[in-house]
Amino acid sequence: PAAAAKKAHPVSPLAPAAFPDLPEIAGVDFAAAAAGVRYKGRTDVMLARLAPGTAIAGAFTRSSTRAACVLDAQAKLSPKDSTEGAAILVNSGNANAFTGAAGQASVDAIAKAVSEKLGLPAARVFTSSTGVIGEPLPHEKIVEALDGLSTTLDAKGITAAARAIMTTDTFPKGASATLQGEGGEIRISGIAKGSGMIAPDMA
Amino acid sequence: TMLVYIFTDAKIAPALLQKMLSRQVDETFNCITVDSDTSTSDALILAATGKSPAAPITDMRSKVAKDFDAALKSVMLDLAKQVVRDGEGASKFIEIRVTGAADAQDAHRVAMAIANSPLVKTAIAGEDANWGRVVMAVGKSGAKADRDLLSIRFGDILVAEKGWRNPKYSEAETSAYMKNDDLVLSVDLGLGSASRTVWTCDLTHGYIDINADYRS
Repeated sequence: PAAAAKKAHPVSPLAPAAFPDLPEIAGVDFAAAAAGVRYKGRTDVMLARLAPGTAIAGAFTRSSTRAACVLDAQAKLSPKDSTEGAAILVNSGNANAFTGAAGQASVDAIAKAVSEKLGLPAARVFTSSTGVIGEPLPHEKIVEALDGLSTTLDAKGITAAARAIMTTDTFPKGASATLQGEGGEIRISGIAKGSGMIAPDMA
Repeated sequence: TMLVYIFTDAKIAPALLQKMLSRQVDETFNCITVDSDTSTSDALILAATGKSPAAPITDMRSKVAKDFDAALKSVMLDLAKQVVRDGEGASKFIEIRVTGAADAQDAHRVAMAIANSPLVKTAIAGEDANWGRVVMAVGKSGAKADRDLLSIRFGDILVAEKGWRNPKYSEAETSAYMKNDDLVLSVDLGLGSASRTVWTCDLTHGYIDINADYRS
C-alpha cells in the first residue's frame, strides 16, 4: 500500500453547492479523529454517542461475503426497547472484510474498548469499516484514538463525522427533515458516504 | 462502499422504526447504482434518541407516523442521490424511469439493467442519446418486453417507439439535451401498469483512473 494518501480528487461536478446545515439531534454527540488506519494525517475515525434509551434500526448488505462488522451489527439489532446508551464507531481506510477470524476479533476489540470508554454494553456498539478488503484492520490504532474521541464528543460535530467516513468520496453527504409531532418538533439528520462499489442490495 | 447514519430525536419503538426503515430501503438505496458492484460493507443505521418533546409515535396509521415515514424517506432518497452524484468520475446524473412493466419486479429489473449497462453509461458520458443501447439493456434484463411496444425518451424527446427510431425526432435537439448535467431517460414497456425509478451516473475515464490507482 501507498505510504501516504494520493492527491485528493477534485470535487464532483455534480456535488451540491455546500454541506447542508443539519439540525442538531438531542441525544447524539459526535467526534472525529485521525487515527492513521491507512493514511497518516487524514481524519479516518468517527464516534457517535447515543443517549440511553435510543432505539436502533438497521439495514445491511445482502452480500454473501459481507464483512465481520456487518454481521456483528446485524446480530446486535433488537426489536426490544433498551434503556441503555449506544454508540456507532466507523473507520475509513480498511474495510476489515475477508480477514477471517481476525475480522471479528477486531470488531470485538473495538466494541469492548468503546463500551468501556463510554460506559455502555458492547452489545450496543455498532461498528462499520470501509476501505481496502483483505488486510487485517489495525484496530489498536482505533482503540488508541478513543481517548481523544471520547473527550471531544460534541452535538455539533456531525459535519466532521461526515468527512471522517469518506474514502474516495469527493464531498461529505448530509440531509435533514423536520416535522411537527404531537406536542413538539421532530428532527431527522443523516450523513452518508459512497462513491464507488455502489449497487446497494440492502435488507 | 455505502455507509449511512441517520439520527432522529423521535420517540419510537425499535420494531416500528425498523419496519419504516425496511419499507423505505427498496425505493431509495436499493434504487441506486454507480458501477453495479455491491460492497461487502454496506450498512445503514437509524437511531432514534427519543429526546423530542413530541409524543411517542406508536401507530403506523397515525398522521404523525405517516409524516415521519415521508420525512425519513426524503432524507434517505436525498442521501442516496448524493451518493450517485459522487459516483467515481461521474459527470452526469441520470434518472431512469420505467413504466408500463408487467409487474413491479420486471420494472425494477429493466430499470437496473439500463442503470448498470456500461454501454448506456459510456454513451451518456459521450453525450450520445444512444437508444439502441437502451433497447439492448431492456432485452437482456430478463423482464417481459415486446420490441414493438417499447418507447424510449431522453427528457421529453421521444427517440424510439413501435420497434423503430422515431422518424420525427431531431438529432440536434437531442444532442443539445444530452449536454445537461442532469438527465432523465424514460422507457415505457407498454405491457402493464408497474413502474420504477432508479438513479445512476455516467461511466467515464475518471472511473478507471480512480480504480486503477486505488491500491497502488
